[in-house]
Amino acid sequence: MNIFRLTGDLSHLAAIIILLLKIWKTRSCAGISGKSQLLFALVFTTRYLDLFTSFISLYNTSMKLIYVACSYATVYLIYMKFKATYDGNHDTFRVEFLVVPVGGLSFLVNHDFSPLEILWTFSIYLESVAILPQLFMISKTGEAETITTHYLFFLGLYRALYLINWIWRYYFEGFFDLIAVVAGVVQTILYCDFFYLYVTKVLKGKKLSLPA
Amino acid sequence: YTLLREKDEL
Repeated sequence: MNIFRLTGDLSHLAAIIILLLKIWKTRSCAGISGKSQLLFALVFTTRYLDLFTSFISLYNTSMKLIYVACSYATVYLIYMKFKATYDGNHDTFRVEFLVVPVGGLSFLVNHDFSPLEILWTFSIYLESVAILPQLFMISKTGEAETITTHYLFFLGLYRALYLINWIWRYYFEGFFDLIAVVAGVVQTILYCDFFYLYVTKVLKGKKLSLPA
Repeated sequence: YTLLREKDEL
């Protein structure tokens, strides 16, 4: 555990909590892509199946449980409790265009052809693109609430910090996982455009809106 | 690295 890994995890946790609180406090999930949240729930479910097979640390287990619980709670709020506020008309990204190729790729490119390992690989690939429905929704409506941009910022920051963590681990521990690193790079790149808008607009007190 | 490593990352 190094500082980049820890702050990455905390940044990830912050993102998840920010989103939950935003929906809970405003009693509305307007502007939030339910599809992205469904994909993240699927990501955590398929990745953390090792909760049943191996114990790494109390930290590891509790964080996994928190991530999974929060992602299911978020999906519940969007599709059940505050369904009336869900903006399904703008959440039109075709998720099968992500899930099917990612599923195929995880069968073809993995560390080991075993069920748990393929599901883990699937979750890594899927996480890298799971935010696309949300970004698509923002590009479609042309704007995002400021609190939603904070959520996206912490979510992007998390993977960027993981990249530094992997460089650190490569040099100091000889640890290197090509699948995680390539997917992590892809995931971080997807946020670059957003990071630019976040720094140039949101941090200067303006609302994030895209030119028509 | 070992192939069937324990996944300590989240």
